[in-house]
Amino acid sequence: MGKIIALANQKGGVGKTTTTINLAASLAFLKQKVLIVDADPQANASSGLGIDVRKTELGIYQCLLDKIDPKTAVCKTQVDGLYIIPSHIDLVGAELEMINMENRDKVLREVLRPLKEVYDYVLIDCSPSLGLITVNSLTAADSVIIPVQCEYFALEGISKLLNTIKIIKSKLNPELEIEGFLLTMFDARLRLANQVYQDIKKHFETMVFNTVIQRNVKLSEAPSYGQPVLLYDPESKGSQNHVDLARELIKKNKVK
Amino acid sequence: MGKIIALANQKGGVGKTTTTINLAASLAFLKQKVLIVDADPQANASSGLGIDVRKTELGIYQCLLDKIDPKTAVCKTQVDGLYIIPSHIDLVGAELEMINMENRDKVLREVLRPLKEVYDYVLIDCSPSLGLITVNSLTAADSVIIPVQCEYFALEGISKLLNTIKIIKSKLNPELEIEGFLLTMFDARLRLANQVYQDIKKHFETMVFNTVIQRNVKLSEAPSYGQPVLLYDPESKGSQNHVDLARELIKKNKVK
Ligand SMILES: Nc1ncnc2c1ncn2[C@@H]1O[C@H](COP(=O)(O)OP(=O)(O)OP(=O)(O)O)[C@@H](O)[C@H]1O
Ligand SMILES: Nc1ncnc2c1ncn2[C@@H]1O[C@H](COP(=O)(O)OP(=O)(O)OP(=O)(O)O)[C@@H](O)[C@H]1O
Ligand SMILES: [Mg+2]
Ligand SMILES: [Mg+2]
Repeated sequence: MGKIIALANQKGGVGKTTTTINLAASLAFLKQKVLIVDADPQANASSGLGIDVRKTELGIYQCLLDKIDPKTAVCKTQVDGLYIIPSHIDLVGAELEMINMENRDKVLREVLRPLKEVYDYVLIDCSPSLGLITVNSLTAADSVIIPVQCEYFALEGISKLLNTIKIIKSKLNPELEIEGFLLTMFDARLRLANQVYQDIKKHFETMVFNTVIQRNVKLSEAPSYGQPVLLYDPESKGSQNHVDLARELIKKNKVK
Repeated sequence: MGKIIALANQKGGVGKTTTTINLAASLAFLKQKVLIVDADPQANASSGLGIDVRKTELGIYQCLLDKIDPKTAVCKTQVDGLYIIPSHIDLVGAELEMINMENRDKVLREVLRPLKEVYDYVLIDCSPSLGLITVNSLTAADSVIIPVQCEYFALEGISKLLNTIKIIKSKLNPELEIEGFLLTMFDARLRLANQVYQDIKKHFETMVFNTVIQRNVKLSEAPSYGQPVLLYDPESKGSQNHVDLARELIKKNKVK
């Protein structure tokens, strides 16, 4: 039985997509079978893995609204063991269309139910919002990874996100847990980054991943080649950090 | 008659709020009377100027939904000549509440109409989405500044944003112009940053501001003190860049 993990934070640009792509690729490298679900209309996870979203006919939009078999929307990637259900710009309209559906919060959960049997990990990349698609993602997920950029504005949004998670856990998805807080774009030379790191560790202690993702330009270059950093530059710090994260995640979940 | 300018880009973390706060403060420093409208439920522009959003009773939410006189929601800031209508977490719910309103796209335009007479510039900080509040902001605006982070994913979203602007211009706001593309977090040492810079200049030529905002840690430290960078560290590169931007904007608009 696979585990469904949402990558969520309504603060923009904190590393949700970068973590989704590179954690998924690292898990596949460690012989896990992994599916990415791109639940962001920007479709960055799809294009960051070389999928041309203008050419894909079936994606998450069709799974949510046309009720197609989700297995028909799964695409291969350049990484063995890593698959993706791509996004599409149309997804912007999906939220309005889903508003009047019955059980509108649980649509994605039903879509992913048959896929849980097939994959070890399903990672859902969320958009920078707490709208209906993100609520669907948190309702479908077993747990959530919260990427936190080591900056002031990123700290501010955490309490709002935790509030939303608490509401979803009480009303829609009692199983929802926090997989962990992940510090991203960390630059040890900056006082602010160290301050944010200390703050998060103090507040959330064991809920913070030991692995910290450091700022590394290879992580921002890789998507322009349609590759995870593991393929683009396996020796880079960015690559090592994400493999460490994958090992930490597997170890944490084996224990249970 | 003042000018209303929206800061918009659905890509997260590209510098919308940082530009709003520091461009507004720089315009005020150059003797302009400026109002910020915080149209993002994250309320980063409000907290970045020292406003405690948990304590403010009146803000943009009340202007849009309770139809209060917007002048009663205007707060002073630490900068002479700079005022703000703060945001509030409740704004997340506003989009759903506005869906069934008549002229739901033009609500903010009506709210801001009396304020145009009072201020030289009104800057609207948008959230990382193309939802109803951002549509309201683009419908109320005379022009839009598009902050573009010098990264690959930031390039990808531009065509979608330009599409949305075109639709709004044809259906809701024929006056809407692009004030300019603003390159943010530029680090001249990075090949990727220079590549994105060349791409944008090639595609959009004169529509790109001459001023480029460089990556500068003072810009990300300042909001934790509730100050624009002009007050926090006036000698910093971040401060100089935003004053240059303000001068360029004033010059461009004087000519007309
Ligand atoms: N550790 C890192 N080092 C350097 N650059 C990074 C790192 N992590 C992410 N980036 C870059 O920072 C930008 C923001 O990251 P990303 O797009 O993954 O964030 P996001 O949270 O998914 O954004 P959005 O809120 O728009 O969905 C991207 O251009 C990405 O390439
Ligand atoms: N030129 C810069 N140099 C260094 N840091 C910067 C710069 N511009 C912005 N930042 C920092 O980068 C982060 C993202 O910027 P900001 O929050 O302004 O973007 P945004 O587009 O408003 O994000 P959102 O999409 O969440 O609204 C912030 O933590 C900010 O302090
Ligand atoms: Mg993303
Ligand atoms: Mg912002």
